[in-house]
Amino acid sequence: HGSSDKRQVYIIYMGNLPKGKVSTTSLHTSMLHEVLPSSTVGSEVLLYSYHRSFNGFAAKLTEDEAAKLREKDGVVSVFRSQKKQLH
Amino acid sequence: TTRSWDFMGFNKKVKRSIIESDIIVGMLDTGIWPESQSFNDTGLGPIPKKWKGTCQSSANFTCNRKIIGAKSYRAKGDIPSDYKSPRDYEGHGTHTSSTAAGGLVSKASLYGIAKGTARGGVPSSRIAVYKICWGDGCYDEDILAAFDDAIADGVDIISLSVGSFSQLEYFDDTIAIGAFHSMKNGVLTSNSAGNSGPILSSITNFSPWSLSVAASTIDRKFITKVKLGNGKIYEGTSINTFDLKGKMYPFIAGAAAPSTSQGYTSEDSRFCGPGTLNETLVKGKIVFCDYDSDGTGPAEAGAIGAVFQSGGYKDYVFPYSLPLSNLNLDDGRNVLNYVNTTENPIATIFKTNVEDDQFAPFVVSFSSRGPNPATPDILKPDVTAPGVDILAAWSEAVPLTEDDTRIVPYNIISGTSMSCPHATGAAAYVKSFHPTWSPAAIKSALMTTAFPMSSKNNLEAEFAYGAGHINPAQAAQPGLVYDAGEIDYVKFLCGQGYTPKQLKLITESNFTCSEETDGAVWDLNYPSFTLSASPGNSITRVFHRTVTNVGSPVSTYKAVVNAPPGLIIQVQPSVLSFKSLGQKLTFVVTVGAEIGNSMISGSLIWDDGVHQVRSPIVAYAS
Repeated sequence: HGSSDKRQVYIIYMGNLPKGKVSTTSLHTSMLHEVLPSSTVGSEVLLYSYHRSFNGFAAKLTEDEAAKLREKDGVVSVFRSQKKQLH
Repeated sequence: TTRSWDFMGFNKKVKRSIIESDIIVGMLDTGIWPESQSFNDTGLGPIPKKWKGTCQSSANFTCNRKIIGAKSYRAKGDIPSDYKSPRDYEGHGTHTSSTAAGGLVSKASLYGIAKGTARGGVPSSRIAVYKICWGDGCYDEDILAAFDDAIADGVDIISLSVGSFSQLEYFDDTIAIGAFHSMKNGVLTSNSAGNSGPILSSITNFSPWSLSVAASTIDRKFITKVKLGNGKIYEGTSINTFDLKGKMYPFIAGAAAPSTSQGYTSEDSRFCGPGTLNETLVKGKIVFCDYDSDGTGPAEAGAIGAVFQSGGYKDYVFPYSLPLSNLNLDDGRNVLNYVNTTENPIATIFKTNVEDDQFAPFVVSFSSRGPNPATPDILKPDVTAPGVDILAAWSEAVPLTEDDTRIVPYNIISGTSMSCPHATGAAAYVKSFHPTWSPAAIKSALMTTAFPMSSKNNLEAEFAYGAGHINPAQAAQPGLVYDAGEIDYVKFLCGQGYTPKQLKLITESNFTCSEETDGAVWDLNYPSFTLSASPGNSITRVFHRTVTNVGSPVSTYKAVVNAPPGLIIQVQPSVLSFKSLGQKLTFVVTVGAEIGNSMISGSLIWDDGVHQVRSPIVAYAS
């Protein structure tokens, strides 16, 4: 397996919460299903669904899956999770 | 903290708002030690009705009327369940929380050092804890989850003393993203600037919608004296909590005590690294070391104390697990000469004394500097605040140093992590008087009322201290504010190169970028003015600004300009006449600069005789 097959944590940032009665978590799961292989269960890779103050999610993805999400409508940015440090 | 608030004129008797106890400070950090006296809830009323958060209670953690909410975040499933609580097993979060919002605790000290009444900036406020950092760091997914909750929970301000190892674009950085949405919801995020100074452009939290805080000294320095057998006394630095009661001990150079059985020579042992010293030769003695470290080597070898010689920065100090003093190179050379030329050399190390530092405040060496790496024409950091040798509450789950077993309720540490919660406390204080003010207005109040600082002690000038040193008492009465809202930041983001598709997702307004907004990042209604150009060039820049009257209903402000050689500053109009509170007036600042190869700075002050609303003006070679 190449490095692009390895799952890493990515942040998918989508801006404001959608208007109306939309289940944001369902939206995130649905987006994941569109890029994940059928053998992978979305709930296993979804770490957080951000839905109280803004829209986005964190998931364990391959580089290819992250690239596909980056091209989707409704996505502001997709980037690898980093570890930050105390100051 | 026992000194820092008084140092900036924010004394115990400062006027307090009756709604200070309704202010909720959101602390994104390593958790909290709830049993600390700093978080005692005696005298506090019911939890504010606006609070919508939760408390992750367990057998080992409960909230009270001071700590009204607490939750831990760790997506990686590698933390034992016993530790997955908001309890602080590191110390950092307890320290920052007590600095921002801790109650009054008399006779707080670290083994008698820095003794006084410890207090936070808003002692009556409430604390909401979001534990995002663990022993191995703070992960982006957890940080963003905490922001998502904190904003929705109803906190009034967010304090985050954490940053990246690298510099990221605004929407590739969870802290900038979280701070953006907190701004949109009326919540200011106060961020540490970072500890990568004094290298230029080393700042890591620099989004214009957050407050970026540098770290500076207070008028307190820690002196640890070393007395030799010849009667000479040398002044070093450290936090030496041990009292040898003046008893003299045999003194040996690390170079004379190599652990040869482990293959080390005197060239190794002179630095006193762990394992390099011969325990038999060092045990019960004070050892002289050619380099500064955490003292682990001498401690492991059984030394009674250590004297370090170092040419490094000496503007902040640490506690150690044994008596220790850091000498400068000249004094170190003299002391080493005594050790090497004296038969049976002896010495003692005294407990640390606290003395006045007449040079304070200056920005500490490690504090990250500007200019802003993403937007060169927005000044960063914004302000500086006390971040050096700050005494505040500590977690009793961790020893004072890694190498000892002593548990302390208060500890002295340094970092922009320590300055950030000072600014948080000051911002919360302003908000307690002006609960409807926007994050930008609160930030403006802190910046325009800041004590001016001098480039004499800070070569990097505004890139070290921004608008200056926070002045919390004055910040509640700024006179004028440079306000900004979501639409202003969206215009800014047009100039920053974000696409209409991206901007449509982050704003509810129907704003579209235009020629007017594209590239004009400097027209964000910011309380500072910055222009960059290539070295050796002259440049003229026109800044458009709007100020809102929050002082006297009827007032007239005159523009007072401070322009050093190489800087031409014109303000039109030069007089602003207000007829009501909340009235907004616009003006234009035209700055011409002969930049050369460095930076030039001046200022604009709007003065009505009562308020002096000061903004730095910086021109530099980019």
